[in-house]
Amino acid sequence: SQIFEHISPADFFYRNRDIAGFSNPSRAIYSAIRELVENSLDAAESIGVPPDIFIRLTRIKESGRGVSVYELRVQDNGTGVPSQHIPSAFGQVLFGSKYRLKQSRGTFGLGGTMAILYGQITTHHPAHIISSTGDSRIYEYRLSIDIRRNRPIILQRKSLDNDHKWRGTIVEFRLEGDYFRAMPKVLEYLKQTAVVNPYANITFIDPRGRLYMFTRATTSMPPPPKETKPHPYGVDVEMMQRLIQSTDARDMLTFMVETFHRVGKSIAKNFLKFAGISPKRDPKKLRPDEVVHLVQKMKTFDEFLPPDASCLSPLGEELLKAGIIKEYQPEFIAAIQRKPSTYSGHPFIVEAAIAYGGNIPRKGDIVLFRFANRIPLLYDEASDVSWKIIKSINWRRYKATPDMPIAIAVHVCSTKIPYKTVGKEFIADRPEVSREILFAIRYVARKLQKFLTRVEYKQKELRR
Amino acid sequence: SQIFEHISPADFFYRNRDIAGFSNPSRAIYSAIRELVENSLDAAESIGVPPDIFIRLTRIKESGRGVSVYELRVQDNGTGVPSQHIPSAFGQVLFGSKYRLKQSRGTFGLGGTMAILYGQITTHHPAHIISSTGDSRIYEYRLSIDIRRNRPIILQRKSLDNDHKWRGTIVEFRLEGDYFRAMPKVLEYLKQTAVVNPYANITFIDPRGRLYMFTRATTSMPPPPKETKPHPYGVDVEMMQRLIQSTDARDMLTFMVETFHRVGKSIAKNFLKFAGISPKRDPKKLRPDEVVHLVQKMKTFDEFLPPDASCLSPLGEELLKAGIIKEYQPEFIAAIQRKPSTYSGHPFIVEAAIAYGGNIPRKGDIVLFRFANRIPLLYDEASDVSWKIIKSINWRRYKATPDMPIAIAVHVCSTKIPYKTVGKEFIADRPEVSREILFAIRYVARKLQKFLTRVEYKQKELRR
Ligand SMILES: Nc1ncnc2c1ncn2[C@@H]1O[C@H](COP(=O)(O)OP(=O)(O)OP(=O)(O)O)[C@@H](O)[C@H]1O
Ligand SMILES: Nc1ncnc2c1ncn2[C@@H]1O[C@H](COP(=O)(O)OP(=O)(O)OP(=O)(O)O)[C@@H](O)[C@H]1O
Ligand SMILES: [Mg+2]
Ligand SMILES: [Mg+2]
Repeated sequence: SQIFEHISPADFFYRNRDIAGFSNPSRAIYSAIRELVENSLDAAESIGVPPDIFIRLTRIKESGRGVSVYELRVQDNGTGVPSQHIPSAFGQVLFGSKYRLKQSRGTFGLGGTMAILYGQITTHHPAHIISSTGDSRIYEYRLSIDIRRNRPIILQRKSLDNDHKWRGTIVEFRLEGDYFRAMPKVLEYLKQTAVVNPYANITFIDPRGRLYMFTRATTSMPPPPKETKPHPYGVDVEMMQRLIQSTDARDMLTFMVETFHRVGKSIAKNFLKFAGISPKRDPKKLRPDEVVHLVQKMKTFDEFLPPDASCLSPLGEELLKAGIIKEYQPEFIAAIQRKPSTYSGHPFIVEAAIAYGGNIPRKGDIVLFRFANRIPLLYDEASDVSWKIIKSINWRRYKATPDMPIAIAVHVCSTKIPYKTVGKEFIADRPEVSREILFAIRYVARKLQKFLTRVEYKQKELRR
Repeated sequence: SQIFEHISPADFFYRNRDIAGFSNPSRAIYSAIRELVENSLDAAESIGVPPDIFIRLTRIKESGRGVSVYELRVQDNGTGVPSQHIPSAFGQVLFGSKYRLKQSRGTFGLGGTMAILYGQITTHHPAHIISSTGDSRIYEYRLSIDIRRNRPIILQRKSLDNDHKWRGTIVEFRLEGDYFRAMPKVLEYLKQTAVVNPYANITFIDPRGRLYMFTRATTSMPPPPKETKPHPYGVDVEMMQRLIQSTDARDMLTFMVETFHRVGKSIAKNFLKFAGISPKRDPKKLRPDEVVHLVQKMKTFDEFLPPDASCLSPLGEELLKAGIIKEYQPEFIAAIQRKPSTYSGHPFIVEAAIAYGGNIPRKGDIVLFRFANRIPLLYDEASDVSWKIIKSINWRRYKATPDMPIAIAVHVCSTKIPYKTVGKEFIADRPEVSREILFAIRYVARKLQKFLTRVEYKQKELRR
C-alpha cells in the first residue's frame, strides 16, 4: 500500500541531479566550474570591484573509463561571505542573497551548493571554504551536506588573523568528472564570459597544468544593477498579497506609489479610478475578490510607464558587437538595444546583434550566441526561445539564405531571467520576452537586408 | 549590503514556474491537464484497475488577449487519497507516494500541487478535492496553498457517507490559460496516451462542449511494476550511506544480499573478496573511506547480474508498433525491446520501433515519437537524448536519406526517468541510457536497411 513521504529540497536535487545540470561526468565539470565562476563574478560586481578569478582543476586520481576525481578550486576578490552564513550559503539548497529584485547571475539559491553536493556524493570529500569580508578575521570551514535535512554539517571551523585585510572567497572541493570531454565547452564558456565581462581577469589552470589567462581589457565597470520595486504590469495575486502584507502604507494611493516601479501620484490616482477602488482604502482591508480585480486591472491599464533601464545592466551595443568582431572580423555588423519591457513584474532588456561574412562559418544555419545576465548559454540551443524565433523568421524576406555566413548574438538582462531549467541552459518561451527578442532580431535583420541589397547592387554594377 | 534568506520549495517553484512547465497561458493548460491525468493513471494502475478518467475544461470568463479563466475537473477511479494526506498531497510541494524505487509516471512529488498553485496565483480560487479509498467515507476539501511555508491551508473539510463504496479522486480548480492555443498539443497528448495505455478510458469535454472519447481497446492490464531494491551498479556514496544506516543486517554478506537487486550469497562473497572487505564486518562500522572504496568497486565489478525485467512495465513490441500502424499504415515496421540495463542503481528498459512509408509525412527529417513510463513527451524534441542520438547516426549507412518517410518511436521505462526538466519535457543525456537508446535504434535501423535493400533490388529487377 502507499507510503506518503516528504523530501527536502537537497534530497530533491540529489535524486534529480539531471535537473540541476549534473547528468554526466563531463557535464558535471562544466556545471561546477560555471556555478562557482558566476558566484565570484556576482560577488565582485556587487561591490563595484573588477573581478579577479582564479580557477584551478587538478586531477587527484583516475576512476576508470575516462572519469577521474578532480579537485576544483576557485578564488575571487569579491564581497566574501559573512562567517555566520558560510555554512548555509554552501551547505543548504534554497539559501542565498540573490532573492531580491535585482539583476544578478545567481537566482535560485542552489548552484554553488549543488556543485558541492555533487562532489560529496561522488567523492565523499568535505568542501573547504575560506572567506573574509575584509574585516579583521578570515574564516575557514570544512563542511559536508546533510542531504536528507538540507542543512550543512560543520566538520571544522577556524578563525584566522586577516592582517592584510584580504577580502574574497576560496571554494575548494573534489568531484568525479571527465574534464577532457568537458574541455571544449569549459574553454568556450570562459572565453565568452571574458568577452561580455571585459573588466574581469580570469585565470584557469587545467589538469595538465596549462595556463589560460583572460586578461581584462578595461578596469571601467558598467554602472551596477540596482535593486528595484516590482513593475505593476504582470504582477500576480500571490505577489500582490505579499506586497499588501508587508506594506506600511495606510491607504491605497500611498501603497501604489511606494510599492511599484515608476508609479507616481497621478498615475496611481488614474489607475485606482480605472480599477474602481477608492484611494483612501486600507490595502490590508481589501477583500480577496478585490485583490484579484486589482491584479486583473493592472494587466489592462495602459498608462503605467515602462520600466526604467537604470536598474538593469545591459551590455550595450558596442560590447555585444565586440565579441563577434574579435572572433570573426565580419564584413558587416549591426546591433540594437531595445527599450526596457516587463514580464510578471520583472523589468528586462533585450539586445541583439547580427553579422555577415568574414570568418563566420557557413554551416547551413545561423550561428547563434546567447547570453543572459552576462552569462554565456552554451547548451540546448534548439530549445531556446531565441533559436525558435530565428527559425520562425522568413529570412528570404531579408535576402538571407541558409548557406550564408550569418551570426546572431542575443543578450537578455533582467531582475529574473525566465530560465526553463535549473541548470540555466536556455530561456523559456515567455510571451513578453519572445516578443522583444523577435522585434530586436527583425530590426537588425532589416539592417542586414540593406547591406545585402547594396552588395547585390554592387555585384550587378560590376558585371556590366 | 547583502540580505541572506532561505525560501520554501513552493516559493522556489512559484518564482520559477517556467521550470515546472507553466511558462505561458497555453503551456499552463497543457501542463495542468497532463499532471492530473498522469496522477489518475498512476492511481488506477497501482491497484490493477483499468483507468476511467473524465476531464472537463470549462470556460468561466475571458481575461483578454486570448486568455481566459477556466475550470479544470479531472475524475478517476483510482486508489483515492487517504483523508489525512489529502491536504499535503495537493497543497505541499515535495510530498507524495512515489518516492519509492518503483516505476510510475509521477516522480517528483510536485506536479499536481504545481497545477493547483498556478491556478491559485492566477485566479485566487481555492482547489476542490473529493476523494475516497473505497471505505465508508468520502472526504471533500477546499484548500489553498501557503506558498511561503509550503503547506496547505484547509478552508473547508467535509466527510460524507459513501453508501455506494465509490473509490477514486476528483480534482477541481480554476486557472488562467489559453486553451485554443494549447488544443493541438492537448489532443495529441490524450491521443498518444490512449495508444500506449490501451486499457484506459479517457473522456475529455473541451470548453466548446465538444466530447472526445478515447475508448479502451482492452481490459487486460500489463503486469504491474513492482517496487524493487537498488541495483548495485552505479550506486553513489550518499545512497550507500543511507542503505547502511537503515539496514538490520549485522554483517556485510547479509547486507549485500538483503539490500541489492539480484545479489545472492555467492555473488556477494565474490564481490566482497574483489573489494577486499571481510564478509563478517558490521556495515555500520565501515569507515568513510571504506564506504567510498566499496562504491567504486561496485562500479567496476562485472559479475553483478543485470536487472530483472519483472520489476518494470515496458510496452512490448506489439504495443509500441500499434500506434504507428494505426496512425500511418506503414509499408514496413520493426521493433525491439532491449534487455534491462541500469544507471545510478535504477533499472531501465529501452524499446524502439522504426517504420517506413505509408502515410508517414516526408518532412525532411525523421518523425520521432518519445515516451517515458507510458507518458508521451511532446515538447523540446531537439534537446532530447533520443533526438541527439538520431542526429548522430549516419543514416546513409542504412540506405536511408532525409527525404524518406521514416518514423521512430522510443519508449524508456525505469524506476526513475532521468528527466532534464521538472516539466518532464525531455530526457537527459545519461551515458548508460543514451547507450541503450543508440543500440536499440541501430538494431531497428538495420532491419530498415534490409527492407530498403529489398525494395531497391525489386526496383532494379523491374527495370530490366
Ligand atoms: N564566491 C562567493 N562570494 C560571495 N558570496 C558567495 C560566493 N559564492 C556563493 N556566495 C553566496 O552564497 C549564496 C548561495 O550561492 P548559490 O550559488 O548556491 O546560489 P545563488 O548564487 O544565490 O543562486 P544560483 O543557484 O542561481 O547560483 C549566494 O547567494 C551568495 O550570497
Ligand atoms: N488522482 C489521484 N489519485 C490518487 N492519488 C493521487 C492523485 N493525485 C495525486 N495523488 C497523490 O498525491 C501525491 C502528489 O501528487 P503530485 O502530482 O504532486 O506528485 P507525484 O505524482 O508524486 O510526482 P510528480 O511531480 O512527478 O507528478 C501523489 O504521489 C499521490 O500519492
Ligand atoms: Mg550561484
Ligand atoms: Mg503527479
